[in-house]
Amino acid sequence: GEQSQCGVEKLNALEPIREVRSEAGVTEYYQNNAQFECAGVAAFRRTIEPRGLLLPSFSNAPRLVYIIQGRGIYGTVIPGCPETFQSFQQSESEKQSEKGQRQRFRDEHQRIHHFKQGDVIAIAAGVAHWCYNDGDTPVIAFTVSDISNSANQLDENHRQFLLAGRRSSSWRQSRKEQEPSSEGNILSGFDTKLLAAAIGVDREVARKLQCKDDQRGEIVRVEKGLEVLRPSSEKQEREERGRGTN
Amino acid sequence: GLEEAMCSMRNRENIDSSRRADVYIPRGGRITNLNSQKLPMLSFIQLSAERVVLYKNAMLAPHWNINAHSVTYCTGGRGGVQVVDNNGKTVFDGELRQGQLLVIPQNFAVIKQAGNEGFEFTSIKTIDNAMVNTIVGKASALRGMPEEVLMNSYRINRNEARRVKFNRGHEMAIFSPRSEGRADA
Repeated sequence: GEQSQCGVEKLNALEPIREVRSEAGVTEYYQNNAQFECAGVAAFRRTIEPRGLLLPSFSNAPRLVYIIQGRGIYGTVIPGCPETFQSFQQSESEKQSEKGQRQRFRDEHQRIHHFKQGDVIAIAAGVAHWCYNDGDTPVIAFTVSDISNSANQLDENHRQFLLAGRRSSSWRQSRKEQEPSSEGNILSGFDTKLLAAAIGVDREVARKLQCKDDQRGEIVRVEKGLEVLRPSSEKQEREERGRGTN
Repeated sequence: GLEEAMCSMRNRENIDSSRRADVYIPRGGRITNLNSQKLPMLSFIQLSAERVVLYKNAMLAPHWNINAHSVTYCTGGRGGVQVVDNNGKTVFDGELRQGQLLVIPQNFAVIKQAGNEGFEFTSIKTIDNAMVNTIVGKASALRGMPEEVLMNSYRINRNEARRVKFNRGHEMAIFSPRSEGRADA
């Protein structure tokens, strides 16, 4: 059956035909035509402006991302993997006291990776991931999603499940007939009270997580820059190591 | 040789016994998984199973099935279930009672909460090693992200981000009603 869909008599070089603008970037989709159906893939190109954060999401198929330009950091959240990046801080009162050796927990999360131009990033189906441009130039990434892969048991449509934010209005306008109004993140579909109970927060915070009035799209601007735990550079690391002597 | 291997292969395993639970939370409930690591026969048929017993008013952590569909059959009690698709649209919001089943597609987000009688169900999953990604709780998606990512993704402050990450941060898969009350307070 799949082979019969490959009756392509002529191949064409393709350009992206539809774009979805967000606050700090754009995603350009290639038309889902016979060539893509034959190969069982979907493709898109994403541009993330400096200090742009691609909101966490996951999709129904594995994908490979090629970084055409720029650099940044990304995180994948894999179930069962420990939060191995941990930081601690000293409070001011503790710093001033003589017993100020006790450190307080600050944050912990799963591993963060750096990427730069020329890198290929593999992302498994159903695994949540996010990405941030911490460079001075836009990050441009080309992605192919293998929707005919055995890991995808849904239909052969590329489906992105947002964990935060909403799809931008330009997307809604261009696909008004197919998908009328509800294009929020997966948390927005839950009852707010139930979600609040599940997460263990009050309803106001749960409402914020649902992002029902968020118009920023899937790529948002981080005004002050994203400060996350990441290994220091080799020079800084040498300095850190050199501080203490036996 | 495959046929001969099949002849002697074990094809039965009990998942109802509480002693075989993989996750057990007092006052919350238990989860028992049966995958091809426990029963190698399942790697041939590419299916697996999960037995869940939720006590009164307990909740199964919001989650999605990473690599399989799930066919959930209620064997006892009743529970509220909400299922959300990739557009954030609620595709099921109702009660599942004894004798009823619900098909939950791969990657769709789910919350299940037991009623006053508890909620017991068995899910058959369409792969031999089904994986679940919880949204909140220990080893969950929100717990595994930096708090600054949460702050900027949801436009919340640092304290709110910490509550989102850690209020359920030490609870695994099943949330007991007692901890719900503590979290609300």
